[in-house]
Amino acid sequence: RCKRFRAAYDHIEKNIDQIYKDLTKSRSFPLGGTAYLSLEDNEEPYLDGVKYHAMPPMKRFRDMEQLSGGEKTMAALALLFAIHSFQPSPFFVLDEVDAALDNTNVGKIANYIREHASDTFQFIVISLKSTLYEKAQALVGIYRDQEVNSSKTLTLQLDKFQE
Amino acid sequence: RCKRFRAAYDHIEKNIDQIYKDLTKSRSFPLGGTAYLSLEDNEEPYLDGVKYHAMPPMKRFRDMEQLSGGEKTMAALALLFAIHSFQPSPFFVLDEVDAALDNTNVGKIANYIREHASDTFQFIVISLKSTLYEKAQALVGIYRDQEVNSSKTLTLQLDKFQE
Amino acid sequence: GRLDRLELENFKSYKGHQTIGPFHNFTSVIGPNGAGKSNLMDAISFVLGIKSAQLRSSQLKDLIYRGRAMQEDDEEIPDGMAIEGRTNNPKRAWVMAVYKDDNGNEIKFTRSITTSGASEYKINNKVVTYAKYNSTLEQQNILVKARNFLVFQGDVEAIASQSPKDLTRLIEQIS
Amino acid sequence: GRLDRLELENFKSYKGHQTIGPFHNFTSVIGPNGAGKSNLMDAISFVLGIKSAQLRSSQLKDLIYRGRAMQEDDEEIPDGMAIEGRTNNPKRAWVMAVYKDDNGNEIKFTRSITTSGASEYKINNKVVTYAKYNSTLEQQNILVKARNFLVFQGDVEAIASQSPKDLTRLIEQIS
Ligand SMILES: Nc1ncnc2c1ncn2[C@@H]1O[C@H](COP(=O)(O)OP(=O)(O)OP(=O)(O)O)[C@@H](O)[C@H]1O
Ligand SMILES: Nc1ncnc2c1ncn2[C@@H]1O[C@H](COP(=O)(O)OP(=O)(O)OP(=O)(O)O)[C@@H](O)[C@H]1O
Ligand SMILES: [Mg+2]
Ligand SMILES: [Mg+2]
Repeated sequence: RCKRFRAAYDHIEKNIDQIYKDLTKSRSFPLGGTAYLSLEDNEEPYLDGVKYHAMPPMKRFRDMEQLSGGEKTMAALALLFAIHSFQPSPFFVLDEVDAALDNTNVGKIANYIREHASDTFQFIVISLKSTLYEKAQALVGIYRDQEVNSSKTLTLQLDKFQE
Repeated sequence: RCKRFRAAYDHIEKNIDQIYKDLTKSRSFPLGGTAYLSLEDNEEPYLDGVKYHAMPPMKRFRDMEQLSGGEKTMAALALLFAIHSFQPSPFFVLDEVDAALDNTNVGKIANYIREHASDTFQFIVISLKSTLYEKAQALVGIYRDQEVNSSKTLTLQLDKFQE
Repeated sequence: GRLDRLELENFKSYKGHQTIGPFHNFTSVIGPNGAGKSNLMDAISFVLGIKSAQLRSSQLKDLIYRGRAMQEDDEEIPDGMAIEGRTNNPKRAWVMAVYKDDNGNEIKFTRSITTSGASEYKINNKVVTYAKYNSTLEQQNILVKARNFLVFQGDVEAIASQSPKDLTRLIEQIS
Repeated sequence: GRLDRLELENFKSYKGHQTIGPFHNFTSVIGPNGAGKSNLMDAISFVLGIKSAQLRSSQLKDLIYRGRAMQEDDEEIPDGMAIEGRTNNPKRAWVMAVYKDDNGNEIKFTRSITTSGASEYKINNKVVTYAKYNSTLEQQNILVKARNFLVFQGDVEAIASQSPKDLTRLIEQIS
């Protein structure tokens, strides 16, 4: 049990920084931010707690609580993707995770998903922001059919229209 | 005490429905939704609880918990504005209240604020969505000055540019 | 493997029988407020075995489509009688996820709500126990207990600031 | 009345002395993630007397601008000595709200954090008690206890689904 925990922890700890850098790097900060895990009590890793730290580019180390709404969202997505790298579930369902993100960060998430989506790693992403959904391969449009008082869906292939 | 409570309650109860209608009416639903307050225990109004009910246009009565994220946001803003009609604080500060709203609803909130903002009712609204901030009279732009590791602000009058 | 499509009947705001999909590698779900986007995520979560409390409902019956107003009490109309223009609310609902494994074989996972308000689980139309249903999902690396692959509306920020205990438990569940 | 402008010194991510405003009838605050928009709302809430726990900080000292990294322990450098390129983090911070009442008179509300980490309240540069400060705000219909006019980031939906007890308390506070 302890060995398996350790293997998961080590794997995530090794990958989290690069994933967070991929999500936070930009023209002005080509290196991106820094993220890592730390164990509160080293002897018995699964008895105590795993602490997650993320620092946006050019910001000093601060407690996760001091991060802004958008900064926390980026840190959270990096953690989820790092966990996935150890235990790859076949698909992700994300419901308006871009709500607190500015347009630049929405673009970064959209690019990351587009690059990583594959036959074995599917993304189903609910979003209100065109910067995100225009990058998808297909759209499922949901509308309310008032006549019958019911939700209905339409599917639209985007692949054909994207250059 | 009971008399003052009653006066506040009656005033808000009288105004909430019209405010909610103003926020939810549209071309397809010119009447808008329905909102009201109810008292859980009529004898001692301030002993028990005031329940808030809001039903989006053309939807059946349901528990507030069943409303979607965007529907809850519209109901919440209607309640805040109704409370303000009884006890008019001189200004409101709203931090990304439009995060869960689709573009149509963001537009409705922007119009409502523009119509109601005055010398005695000021709005300071933090937003990431252009549909909202382009309706403001002035913008306060905040940026990070990396040289000195500090937040800085710029002010821009929009009034001049709007037709 | 991958999720190919979803079929559902009378689940939340989706009346009658509907098919949703096919899902691509990157599919985005869009639509106005209140249309039924989160209800679609609830359908996916429900069919995987997630409890109704996580699906904004206090009991499974709340997940069955309700067309008529709540106030128009169901008890008034005897079962089977349809009053002019007003049909009764359905008493059953189900969701089926059509999944394709790495070899391209289709596995159909179905969960339904029976008239008594309990759950029934089927794999390829054969009724199975919850334990068997869940272990078949786990073979596809779908760990419902850990749910590291589902982010419900409004929950994303909390993932970054969860307590060390919670984060440890999550890592424990995936290891 | 109305809020005309804000002046602050070393408050959260705002280094040194800065003036923000003037505020119009409808002013929108914009900027990228992490720029300092919510910190501006925290400055407005702070100057009105809101406790630090509501401002994402465990103690008042956290509200003072910190330029250098937390890890570079403040204790290492004796007070007053500036190491090459590294100045010390400031020990004080204050925010002043310039308010104009209905007759156009300016009232300056100032709240500062002293070196000992306590709050100090001033009206038009004269130190007053918190009770006096708050009652002057109440005369302008600014009820800090009820806070029906401040909606912090992420809180809006909860207003619609608050419990009947909370809603009753809110109505009680404004009546
Ligand atoms: N059992 C049910 N039968 C019929 N309608 C239901 C049922 N349960 C919930 N609903 C309706 O579904 C709607 C909410 O849908 P949902 O939460 O999926 O919206 P959404 O598309 O996610 O919107 P948003 O963009 O605001 O988050 C509510 O208006 C609610 O009345
Ligand atoms: N005492 C302090 N000194 C210096 N910087 C601070 C202090 N407290 C918080 N910060 C910084 O302020 C930043 C957060 O700012 P804020 O929450 O205002 O962002 P925001 O503009 O609201 O962003 P978002 O759009 O993501 O909500 C954090 O990066 C944090 O490091
Ligand atoms: Mg939703
Ligand atoms: Mg913010």
